[in-house]
Amino acid sequence: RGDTEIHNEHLSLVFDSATGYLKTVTNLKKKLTLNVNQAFYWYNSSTGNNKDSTQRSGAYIFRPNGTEPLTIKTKGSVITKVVAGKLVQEVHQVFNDWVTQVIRLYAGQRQAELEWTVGPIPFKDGLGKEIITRFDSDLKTDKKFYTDANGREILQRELNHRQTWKLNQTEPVAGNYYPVNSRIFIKDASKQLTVLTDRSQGGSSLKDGSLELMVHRRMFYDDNFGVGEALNETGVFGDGLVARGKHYLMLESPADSGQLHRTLGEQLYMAPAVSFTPNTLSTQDWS
Amino acid sequence: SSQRFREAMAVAQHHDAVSGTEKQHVANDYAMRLHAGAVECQAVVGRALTSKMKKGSVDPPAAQFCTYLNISICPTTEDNDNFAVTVYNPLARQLTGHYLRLPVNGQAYTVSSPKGTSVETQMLKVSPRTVKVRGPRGNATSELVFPVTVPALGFNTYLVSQASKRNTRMESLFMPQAETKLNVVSMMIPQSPMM
Repeated sequence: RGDTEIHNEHLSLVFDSATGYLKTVTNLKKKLTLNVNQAFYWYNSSTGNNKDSTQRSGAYIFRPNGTEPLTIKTKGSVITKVVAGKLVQEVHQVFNDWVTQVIRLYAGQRQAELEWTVGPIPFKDGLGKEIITRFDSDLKTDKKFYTDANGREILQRELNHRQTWKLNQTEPVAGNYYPVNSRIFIKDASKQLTVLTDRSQGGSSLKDGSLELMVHRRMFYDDNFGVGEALNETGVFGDGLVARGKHYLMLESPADSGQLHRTLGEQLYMAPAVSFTPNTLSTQDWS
Repeated sequence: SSQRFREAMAVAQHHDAVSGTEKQHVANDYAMRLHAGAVECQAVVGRALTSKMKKGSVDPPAAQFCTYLNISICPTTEDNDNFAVTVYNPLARQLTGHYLRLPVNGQAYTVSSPKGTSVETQMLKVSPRTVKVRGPRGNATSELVFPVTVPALGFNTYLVSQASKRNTRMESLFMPQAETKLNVVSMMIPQSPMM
């Protein structure tokens, strides 16, 4: 009946009692609390043609037909299960038939793990869908956000702005999307919210305190840039692909974040290789 | 065949593979090449681990890999009551507090560290499978979670036994010695072109 909370020695995550969405993140050791709502949304793809100003969304082009994403509609709380344990605590969320998420806190780890599962994206309504996860916080970010750039240094991005020319922004959403190869973050003077990805994705911050990443997409028209096919992967059963991946969320001070997200990034992108063998030996005999 | 992954990666440098703008049948071909390369790499890693573990005339069993752990599928851990887990750390510093999550079918398991000490574990239920799967379909009822520590550029082996079927002789031999430091499975792998 109340809010749901999971925590380890570093982080506390609180989920809203009515919606089941993530509500606050607290760094317990540094006493930093961030009000942050996390949920999934989808942009409806443009279905025009590239002969005039109604460019379609497709394999090459991300072009939503509006500036606001549509909400993944949920009924009541999305939380279906909470697991408490000494090593790992989990909150299971079901947003609808094709969007679910498990949020985990492992003992001793400074980051929360968000494992999302999206798909098969419905197609019977004929609407192209580009699915995002979005974190809306109370950070005062002054239109600034940060993404890594093709494996090189992290670059500051600014909403509707380019550093070296005067931009006439005609695409308020897509024109502010940037490649996120491993991480994206927003910050103010005292707090930094960093999200590391397990694969390259597109990401942006379209409002102050907001951070979004595109996790899956499915469209029904070719964008006329050469591929000659719509980006409509049907999978072996014909109903579409299911994508599953992870985001790693950190809330730290801006001063400490650089070292911490780089250390975590090394662990994620040079992850250990695990192999198995059936065994009938004791430890001594194995040794 | 040891070049297969390099060749697949080289092919995938094409801009269509990087950005995902290839036709579907080309995407399928890229995936096939990368998979074949990954399988070859697993064989190379398996041979390297075997050579490092070999003591005298005894050949250690061949390493098996599980590429479907993200959907709770691993035949070796699901079908065996006792199995060894070898973790190789490619980082140039010790890895601590890393958690393994293995699909299993038993109710409770004991995990021995390379030093012979008991490792804390947690069991979690696997959610009901709602998505159609082609090919191997996991039957695991639970996931076994435990932390591992691995030396820089080296490996550690953890032994996992289903608690209810554990050999009583093994239990009597090892439980009193839970803190005994054997420290022989953990070893450094010197720089090797193969690795």
